[in-house]
Amino acid sequence: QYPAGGSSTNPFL
Amino acid sequence: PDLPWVVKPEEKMKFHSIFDSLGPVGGMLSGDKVKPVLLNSKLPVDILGRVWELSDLDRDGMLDKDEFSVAMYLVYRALEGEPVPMSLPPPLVPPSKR
Repeated sequence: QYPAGGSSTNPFL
Repeated sequence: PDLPWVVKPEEKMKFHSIFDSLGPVGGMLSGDKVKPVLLNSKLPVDILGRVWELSDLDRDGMLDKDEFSVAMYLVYRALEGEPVPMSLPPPLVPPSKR
């Protein structure tokens, strides 16, 4: 799961 | 002035069947389901990261069918040697998200 907002929604970062 | 989506109907069908085979939940695929598929392309991770940025139009960390089709389109073009753009050109934005 990735929190909304920010670059953390990108699984490649 | 509706631009035709650059993803051709036959490509869209192919991408949609890949999408369905990955087990979407509520019509969405999470990043951890999409990631191995994109990694399969053997493209560099920084390129795939940009593909994700361009595809996840609502930045929710999940791809719906149209967003996934954009991602696959960019990966296929990249494999053919075309550079991945820094921003999504209007014809690549799915008609449902303009």
